[in-house]
Amino acid sequence: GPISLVIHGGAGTIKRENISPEQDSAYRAKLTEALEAGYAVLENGEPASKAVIAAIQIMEESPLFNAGRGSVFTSAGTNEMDAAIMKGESRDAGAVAGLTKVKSPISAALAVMENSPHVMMTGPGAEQFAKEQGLEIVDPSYFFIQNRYDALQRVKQKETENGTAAALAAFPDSKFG
Amino acid sequence: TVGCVALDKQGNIAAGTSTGGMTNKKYGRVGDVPIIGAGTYADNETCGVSATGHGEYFIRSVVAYDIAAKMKYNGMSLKEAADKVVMDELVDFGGEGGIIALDKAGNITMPFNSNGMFRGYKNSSDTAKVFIYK
Repeated sequence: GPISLVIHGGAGTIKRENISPEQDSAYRAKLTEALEAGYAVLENGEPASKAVIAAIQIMEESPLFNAGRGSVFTSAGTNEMDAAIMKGESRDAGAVAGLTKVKSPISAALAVMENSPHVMMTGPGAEQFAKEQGLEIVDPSYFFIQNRYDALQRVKQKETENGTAAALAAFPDSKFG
Repeated sequence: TVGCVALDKQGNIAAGTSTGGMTNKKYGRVGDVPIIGAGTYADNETCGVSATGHGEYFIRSVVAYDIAAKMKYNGMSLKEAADKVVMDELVDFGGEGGIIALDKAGNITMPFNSNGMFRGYKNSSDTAKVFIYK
């Protein structure tokens, strides 16, 4: 049958005037790389779940996107990642939440789906499971990206200047703090 | 947040999503990504979906499953169901973001109600296409 692959790298206040031509090119190149990686898996006749992993891991390893290495910072100044995967033929699913040191969160979700009797695992337990599954564990500093950290500091500065309530009033969906 | 939905040669659909969450999120906050049916869903009979946006709204609207359910029980096409959920219901509810989805025939849709969404697709009849803005 026909093969098909679709990806996203996040949505939000993305405005043409706020993205330089260089950033625009970088995003398009990385999205294309992810598409090609996933599609190549499908062309080889391999399962859709494997193509999903291939495409997402390209984006997880890029600091351009809010996942894996490009993750934003929590109010505590840490990186906490979530991921999920699901297969349509069996409706098997796996999910992880609150990971801080698994290099590829989507691979942890896959491991939960394929190698555990559970659907979702969280926090230290999920990380212990990932480690037992042989997934790559990294120091949390692997996820540190300066501009993401600077973004957290700007939000905290607004809170300091205006108070949390005022910050929430301006951005009610941002759940500041 | 990043996501991918794929249809393989055997006609199987898979969907996945991975995220770093939200800047300045509080301890223990979990968004829609790992909530099966909210941010991620796949069913060969209907579609696969990966979402991105304000997670709390996507959880309360069970966005990904709702698109599949509209196809399954209302007979809607993928595009009709996705547009109804993302461009109508989610907007009325106040949730901002978008989804990518594909069905068993390989049809693709990528609606979003925010300013932009990094997105792209490739299929048997098209080269890789990527988009950012509206």
